[in-house]
Amino acid sequence: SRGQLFDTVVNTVLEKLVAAGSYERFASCYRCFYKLQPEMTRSIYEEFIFQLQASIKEEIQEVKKEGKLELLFDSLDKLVEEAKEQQEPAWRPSGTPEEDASSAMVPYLLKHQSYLRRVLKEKEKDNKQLAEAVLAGRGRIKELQQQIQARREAWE
Amino acid sequence: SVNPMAYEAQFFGFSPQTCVLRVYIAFQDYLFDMMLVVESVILKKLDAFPDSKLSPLQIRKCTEKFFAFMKEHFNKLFSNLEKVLLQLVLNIPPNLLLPEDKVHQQYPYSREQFQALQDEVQELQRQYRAEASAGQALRAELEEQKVVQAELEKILQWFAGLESICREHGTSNVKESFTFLTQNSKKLQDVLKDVEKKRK
Amino acid sequence: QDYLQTSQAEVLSSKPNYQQILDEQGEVLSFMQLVLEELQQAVKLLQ
Repeated sequence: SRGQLFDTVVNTVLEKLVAAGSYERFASCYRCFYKLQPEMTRSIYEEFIFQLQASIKEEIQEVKKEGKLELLFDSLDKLVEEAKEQQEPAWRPSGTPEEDASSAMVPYLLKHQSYLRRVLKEKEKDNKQLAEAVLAGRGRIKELQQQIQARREAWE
Repeated sequence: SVNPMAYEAQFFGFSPQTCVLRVYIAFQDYLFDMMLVVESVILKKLDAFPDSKLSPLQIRKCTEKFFAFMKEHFNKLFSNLEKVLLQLVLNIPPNLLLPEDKVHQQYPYSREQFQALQDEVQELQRQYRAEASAGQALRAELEEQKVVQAELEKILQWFAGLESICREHGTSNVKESFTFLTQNSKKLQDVLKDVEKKRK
Repeated sequence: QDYLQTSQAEVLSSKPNYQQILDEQGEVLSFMQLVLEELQQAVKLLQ
């Protein structure tokens, strides 16, 4: 897993670094002091190596904590596992954010489109009924006008 | 680096290079700090040997020599570490699509298709608004019709009232009654004339 | 303008002039007033 790989490579570098910075190498660089105090040189070296490893490991833990690396590595491992079947290269951001963002809008627009189609159809249906009522009302009024006209003519 | 690894940055929330740099700095800083500690400890130990003739400058040279060796070695080690981290740990394989981008897989819309979809949604919105205002206009006409219908029915009632008054007074057909009345008046006139003549 | 592109454009664009219809009734009523006045005059005369 990515988490283990991360720890392994970092620890390997630390081990190799410590191996490279051997006591012999240390004593040969601090020859003048080593001649004067060989035991002290040895204990200073050991303390140095212990502290160096401890503080680097602690700092790496800090980096992992700060970046939530464990969590991210695990979820990335899962995503990689899920994408195993996928042979083709996957989509990647085009580099023009507004274009990518707009196509991320597609499902909402499609949803909005089908919603609008539905409500428009309902509204047209309502309006059809309203129009029928209006036409009936107009017919009624025409009828009343004709009745009044007939009465008027009768009196005329 | 040539490859900004933007997609990885989208996933991690920081660029892989930043992470690698943090690791590099962790090693380098602590190596440096520890060297200074070693040097200060040695200098302190030397205080106990005043006739050792070892000067701080000499110790400093030793420190620089050991630090330079360690740093050079570390840089060699680190270039491999960087490769492994960037290629195997902090990278997103090309076939992997992040969950938040699934939408691009499901809806691979080109710019033109997207524009067409947007246009259609706008057209639908416009149509819906037009239908809604048409619905309001139709409702308003129904209200108007109620008023007009009421007025017309009132007039018809008035006519009906007029006619029922006529009926109540026995003149269901005004025209006939009027003709009858006129004839009667004429007859009355004739009778009156007759009477006049006889009287003379 | 909006209406002309709706499903009921035809109905909406053929809306009668209700005010004119009411005005016409006003004319009927004033006609009736005339008739009744004449009738009244005539009946008075006959009387």
